[in-house]
Amino acid sequence: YNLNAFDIISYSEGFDLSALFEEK
Amino acid sequence: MGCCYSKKVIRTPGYKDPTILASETPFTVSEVEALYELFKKLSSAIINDGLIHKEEFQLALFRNSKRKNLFADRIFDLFDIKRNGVIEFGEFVRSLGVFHPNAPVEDKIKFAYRLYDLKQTGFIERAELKEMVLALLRESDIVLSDDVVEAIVDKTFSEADTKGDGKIDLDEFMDMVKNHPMLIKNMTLPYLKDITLAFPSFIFNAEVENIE
Repeated sequence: YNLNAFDIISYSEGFDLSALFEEK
Repeated sequence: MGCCYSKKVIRTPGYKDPTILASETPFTVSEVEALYELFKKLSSAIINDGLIHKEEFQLALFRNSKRKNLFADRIFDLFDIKRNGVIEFGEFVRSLGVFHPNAPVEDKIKFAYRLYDLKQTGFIERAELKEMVLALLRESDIVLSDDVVEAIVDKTFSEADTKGDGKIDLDEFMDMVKNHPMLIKNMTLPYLKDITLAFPSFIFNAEVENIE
């Protein structure tokens, strides 16, 4: 499996802080 | 002769002088003031006390104050530098500074490393890596057999753990990120460069006259 575990983790929504800046 | 108008602005408990914060982070004074506008919005979403509580952080990230997420929890804990359960304005700016496009890559790697060091032992252990992969899979509804997960974790671990001592230390993690820069893609928020455009109202609340 040519996947890196850290790469997989980095796709978590919890890691995506750009959502902080979105209009609610 | 004094002016007839004096602006009285109420600041939140953790408010810090934007000039000081700008000197300690990649942000300009105007950007810190614009971040304050964002901070006010986030910190008043549920409890209007000028502090970001975990529920408010979750609400901002997921539009749901109850949604649990391992990585959001870890980021909140790292932003909460004083470890008092809330994020103050100074903590917010200093932590977001790491995500600025101009922040040193080394700071970004160190932050990601601390994030992944779930048990805060100073090392990333194999069990932690597997726990994080499983958490991501649960979150994304992707089903992989335990054998596949084990194989992915094994491969990553053997690549990273160059000293072969069963744990990934910061130096090893740094080497791996140097070989795979995309591993820290989420540590940069391009949006932070345009923060003053997103919150132009900072001009009306600014205490510092900007000459930048």
